[in-house]
Amino acid sequence: VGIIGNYQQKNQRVIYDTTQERLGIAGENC
Amino acid sequence: VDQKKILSVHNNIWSPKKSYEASSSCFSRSLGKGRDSTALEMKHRELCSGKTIDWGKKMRRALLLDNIRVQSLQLRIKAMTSRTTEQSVSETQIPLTSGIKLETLNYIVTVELGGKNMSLIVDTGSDLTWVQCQPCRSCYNQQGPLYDPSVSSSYKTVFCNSSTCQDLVAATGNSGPCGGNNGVVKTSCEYVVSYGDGSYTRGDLASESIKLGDTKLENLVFGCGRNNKGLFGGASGLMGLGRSSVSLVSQTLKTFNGVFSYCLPSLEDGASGTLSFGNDSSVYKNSTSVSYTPLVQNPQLRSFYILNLTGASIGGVELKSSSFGRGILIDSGTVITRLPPSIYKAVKTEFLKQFSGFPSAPGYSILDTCFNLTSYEDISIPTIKIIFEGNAELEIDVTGVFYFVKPDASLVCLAFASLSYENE
Repeated sequence: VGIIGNYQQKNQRVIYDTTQERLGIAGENC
Repeated sequence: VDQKKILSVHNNIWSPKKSYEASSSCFSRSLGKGRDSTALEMKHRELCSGKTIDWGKKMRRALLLDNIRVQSLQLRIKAMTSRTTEQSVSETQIPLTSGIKLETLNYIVTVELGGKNMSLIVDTGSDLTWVQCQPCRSCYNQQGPLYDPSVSSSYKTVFCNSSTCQDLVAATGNSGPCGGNNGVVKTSCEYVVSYGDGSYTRGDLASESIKLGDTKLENLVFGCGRNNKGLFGGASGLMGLGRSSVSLVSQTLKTFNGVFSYCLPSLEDGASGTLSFGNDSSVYKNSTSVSYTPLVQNPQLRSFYILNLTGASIGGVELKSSSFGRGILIDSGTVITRLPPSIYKAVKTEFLKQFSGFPSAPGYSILDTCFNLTSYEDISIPTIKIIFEGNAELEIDVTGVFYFVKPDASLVCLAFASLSYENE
């Protein structure tokens, strides 16, 4: 198992907000 | 004498003149009218009042009011410039695709580096963005030409004595050979990045212009990789989206305000997701409502995105464990979620309870919950949800629940693994 993309996060909008120190998660059909 | 101007202290503007004191009217008179203009007489408001004036008191009051006026101007300027800063924050989107065509199981974006297209693996678990670079001492086979600094006018070397080179140590944990230069500071800053799977890249730190979607940025610090080995497929390099100062997120803080997001597409149908920089809410128009969880601060792990794992559920059944309430790293480049043993045990027990009747198979590597599903066409899998502080739920995509060790489905394992001990 090498550097493989994270299938578990598929079809999710994952928002990294380093200014407000928070991470957002929402379902999304990519 | 030519460099000085003489002020006559007996003739300054505060000297009241009798003509003003005696003035009976302070109304301005029209001084005449031209074809396109009108002239009005201007008088000083203090000097034309006609009253006896306490000049010391007036002076103090005037300076006080003057100060208030300056403060007011400063506030207005501050408000205007902060609005300008907000406006300068921009957004951009890049298609995010499977790297299968490049023989990597990771996700890929294409960006322009020094005007040339480069396909980069997206990784939130590391910091330095790098590409394979000419002349290359040892490079893996990549699709497309290597980046060639000799033909780029925007390529700049980062030297050992720069603060950027020093910051690299914090980001990569490797000092490179700079420390051994014995004061020879005009040498290029060499970097080494080693990944958890044994892959590595080493080369020279440099800066270059980069185009992300329609946004062009100058002087992005990146690694010019001269010696690279590992599971990078045919990609040109890697985009580091970690949290240290050399990461793309930190370097573009003023442009994108430290915000980025992605939607990872299904690999099978060649669909394209997006990697988005900046806080453009229109990106989320096709999403369900966003739930947020705080990023946990850990001074020893500044490069990583850490969340507080507070719960999990399998098929709607909430799991109980005393280990909930601890930090967990989130990384776009890791496929198997590792859990503390007590949480993993709870996940495994409940999953086996709900996914019963399927033939089991021997474990594989770190995966110990495996099945032989060759005789099934469709299977129903319990929904797995991971819950973070603030009740932010991540529902595991159905294709991420299992890891297909063998493509014929004779060995399919639950894509979760246990850490060795609770506090690992």
